[in-house]
This record gives sequence, structure tokens and C-alpha cells, in this order.
Amino acid sequence: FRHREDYVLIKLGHPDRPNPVSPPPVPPVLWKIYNQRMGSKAPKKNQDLCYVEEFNVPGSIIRVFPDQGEFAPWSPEHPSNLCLQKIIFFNLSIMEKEEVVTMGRLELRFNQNAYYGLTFELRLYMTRMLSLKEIHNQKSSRKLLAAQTFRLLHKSLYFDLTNVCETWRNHRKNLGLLLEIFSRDEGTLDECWRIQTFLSTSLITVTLNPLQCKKPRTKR
Amino acid sequence: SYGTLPLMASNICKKRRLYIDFKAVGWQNWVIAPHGYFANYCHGECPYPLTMMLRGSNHAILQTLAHSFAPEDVPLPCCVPIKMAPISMLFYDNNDNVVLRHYDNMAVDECGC
Repeated sequence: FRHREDYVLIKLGHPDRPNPVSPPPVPPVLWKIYNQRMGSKAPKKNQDLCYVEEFNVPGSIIRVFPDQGEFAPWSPEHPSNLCLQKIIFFNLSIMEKEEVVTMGRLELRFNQNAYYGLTFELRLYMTRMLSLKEIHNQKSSRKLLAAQTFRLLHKSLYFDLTNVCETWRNHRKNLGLLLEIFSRDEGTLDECWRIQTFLSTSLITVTLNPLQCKKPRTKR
Repeated sequence: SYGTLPLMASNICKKRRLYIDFKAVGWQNWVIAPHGYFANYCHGECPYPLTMMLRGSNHAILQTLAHSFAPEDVPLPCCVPIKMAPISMLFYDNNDNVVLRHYDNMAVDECGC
């Protein structure tokens, strides 16, 4: 049976039988898309399962990656209004080489809005590997991806990382992200350090396997 | 074993129900949904003459004709899927990522000769 099972698993894109160690909860957005396709009310005919309507992009595989990074320890060299500095890392090595990334979206979710009304500043950098020449030219190993102020309301912040994910397909270039959050209101620093406790980060990607999803033939 | 089937209505080529239960094959800890699904399969005779119900291809009709002339040399046509359906599966991969993936041709909708 195991021999035959291996054959089936490889056909389904699994090098071997997956064995999750600490499976996370299923994100609501994946349940929503799954029920749209397979639920009792799902249309039985002509579903284009090579297109993800939820995100309006072509794709046959949707993955949610947990963040494997960590918070940077506090250092006296940090600016006085820095609330948190976090290394964010997603391991994309599971993607098959034929897959093409059609969407990559980072989600920052604050599970509590205890700081209702306060304004923070956020900066998101991509960590880059520098060549010797770039090091010599004192090029920064951080590329700014996003900088914005935000108020802690009960919602998530989303960042388009489609191009970054395509860069990360080359695993040697996948050095993750650096997230910095600063407080903008005086006198809240000792409070905002606790922001780390309810921050959660995840990446959702949509990829297209051209071997699986053939372009529909143009109608004659 | 086709030859051994006595010709009865129930042995005519048609879709047969087959439910794949992922728990039965030990996949329940990594497949989140569905718990199983109707894969079905095709089985049965494609006798001469092929009636409309058997949805025979033109070639299959010719083959039944050839079989009636030379049964030793030309077998009857086969009963095969002629329409299949995809399914989507929600599962954990080896890195504990949650994946929703679409798989083509996983279930038999219709059979024919």
C-alpha cells in the first residue's frame, strides 16, 4: 500500500505523506474559498479552478505561510520611540519549481485594539544580500518596501509582496523582512512595547502550475 | 474478466459509485477537507449494437462491428470515463503551511464506450 500511496502522493504534488507537526488554525479566507468551490451550495458546473476570484488572480494553489521570524531584542541603540523591531521570515521552499507566483500578500494583524485612537508609524524593509561591490559602495542591505502611519483599529494591514515572493523563489535571496513600528504619540512608549504581544504576521500566496492549468483554447 | 460477465442490464457500461474515505487510507491528520469524496469509476459491457445510452464514440461503434465479425481478434470496446470533475483539497503540507489546491480529473462524472 505504501508504495502505491507514494505514487498517488507524487501525482498530487507531495514528495511524501505530509506529517504536520504543529498545524495552525485554518485561516477564514481559505475556508471561504474552499466552501465556495466544494460546499453544498457550490455551483457544480464550469468552475474555473485555475482562477482565484477572491483575489482576482489566476492560480491553482493557495498557501498560507506562518511567520518563522522573531522579535529583535531591545538595544540601547534603538531610537527612543521604537515600539518593536521584528524579523519576518517565510519559508517558500515547498513551492514546486514549475509554479509561478501570481499573488503574495503579507498580513499584519493586531489582535487587540487597546490602543484605540493612537497613531503609529510602520516601516517594512526587505533584507537583501549584497555583493562585495555593493558592500564597497556602502549600499544598504535593507530595501524599503512600505512606510506609513496607521491607527490601531480592529483590522489587518495588507502589503503586496508578489514581486518579493518571486525574488524569494531563489532561496539564497530569501533573507526575510524587517518590520519596525514607532510610536508617534508622546508618553506612550512604555505602553507600546506591549504591542508585540498581540501582533501576528502571515503570508498568503497564490501560484499557478502551468502543467496543471492549461490555457483555455481560444474559441474558433 | 469482462468476458465472464453475463449480459444483464446491470452489467452495461455505466458509472459505479466509489467513495474515497481519506481516513481509511490514513490521510486524516493532513487532509483538512474534504473528509472524502465520490471518485466513482466506470465498469460494464459495451455490447453490439452500441445503444445511444452507452455514449459510444464512432470508433467504438466500428470496433463492436469488427468484434461481431472476428471476436477472437477484436475485443469489445472498453467502458471508460468520458467526463471528469476536479476537486479542491484543503490540507497541511510538510512545512505546516495551510494549502488549498485544485486537482483536475479527480472524479468520474460520466462513462461511455
